[in-house]
Amino acid sequence: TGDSSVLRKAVAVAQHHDAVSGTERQHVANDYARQLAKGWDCCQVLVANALSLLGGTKCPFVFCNALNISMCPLSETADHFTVILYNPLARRVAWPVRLPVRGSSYAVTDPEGQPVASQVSLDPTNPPNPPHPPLALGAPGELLFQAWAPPLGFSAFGVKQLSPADPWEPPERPSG
Amino acid sequence: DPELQIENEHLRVLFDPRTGLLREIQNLAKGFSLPVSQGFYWYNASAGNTQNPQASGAYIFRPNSSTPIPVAKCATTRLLKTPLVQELHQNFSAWCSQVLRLRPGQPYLELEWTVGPIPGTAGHTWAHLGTLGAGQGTAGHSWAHLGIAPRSSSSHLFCPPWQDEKLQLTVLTDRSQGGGSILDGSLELMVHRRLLKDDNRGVTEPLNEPGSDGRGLVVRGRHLVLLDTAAASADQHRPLAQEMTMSPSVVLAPGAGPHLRQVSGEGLW
Repeated sequence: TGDSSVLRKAVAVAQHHDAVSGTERQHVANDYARQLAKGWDCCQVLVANALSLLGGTKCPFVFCNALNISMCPLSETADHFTVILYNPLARRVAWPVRLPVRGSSYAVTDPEGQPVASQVSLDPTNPPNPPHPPLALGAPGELLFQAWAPPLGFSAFGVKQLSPADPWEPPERPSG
Repeated sequence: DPELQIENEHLRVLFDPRTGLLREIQNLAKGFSLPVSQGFYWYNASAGNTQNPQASGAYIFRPNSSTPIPVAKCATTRLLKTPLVQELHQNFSAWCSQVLRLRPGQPYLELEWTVGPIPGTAGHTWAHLGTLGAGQGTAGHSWAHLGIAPRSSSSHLFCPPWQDEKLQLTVLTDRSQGGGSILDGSLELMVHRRLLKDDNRGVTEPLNEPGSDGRGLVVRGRHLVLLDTAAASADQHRPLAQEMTMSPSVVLAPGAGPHLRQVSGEGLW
């Protein structure tokens, strides 16, 4: 069961001036982060339940929390997946999607099944066979496309790999 | 590329070919431009001395000089131009880099910076700033006596008029950051800091977040920069600030995923 009250309580606790300004001891800061992370996990279950209800499906949903350092096990290994965008604003938004991938070309389709312009930009700091382990052990390339979502709503984009999968397996992930 | 620049239908952004640093932003739709330099600087924090034992801390910035030191006077660069994005990658040091991006249809310049882990040396402690110097804008009137005050969402610099229209350079932050306009025409935002000495204000440990591997935190964030007339700026930066604060969340599903046509608000409820 999903439960948004865990995050609500964690955010309420983090209204303390220490949490807002970072004037607490390290172990207290770690505990604020732990509570927020736990609240985030419970909300992801809630969003997954909502998506299952709306889509009439029980398929598993994957939340990639490390997209800002180009890490997402699903997009790095799957040759066919769906990207769902939830827009919390009361107006339509366009949003650039960047996902770490191993292939060099993909077909992206919008919610109406129409093709969407996309490209894979190879990240030279993450070559397929890195001479030295880069800071973020990510995939060799990033899939870019411009997505959009309706007001207070979802939209789903299909992604299919076109190029043969380059021989690349995600390295062991650093824990944490 | 002899002319180091990126552009879309709204903006052209020029870089100094010698230093690789930002040099000028041109608003193509309205036909004006502004010389803008941007880089990463650091302040040496105070460890306290005989005159004043107060060390820098989370409450008190108190650098031991009001002149920031550049992390590097030039950056190694890599230019990427594709139909979906034009970006310049800048590398200032082993722990300070940035990507400046322009995408089709977006009237703002995105700066994605990555700073850390800040190497701490005995006795020295550093606070990092990304700073923007724009023309001869007027110094911001900071409301805190220290001149450095929290910037929770955006900062503006008013720049010299163009055809009697006041220009405005707006910087949107994706989180609260300490910031100030110390010198006329400059804007400073603190993106990272690391202190090795307690400030004796009760916490009894320095503000030195070692991170999970003990080497110090690596921080990545974004600043969005808009250049327009002051009259037109609010229409641009207010919706953008909302999108930064309440950005769409991305969920993935293997295979064809759920049959979520484009479900909109009314359809949802």
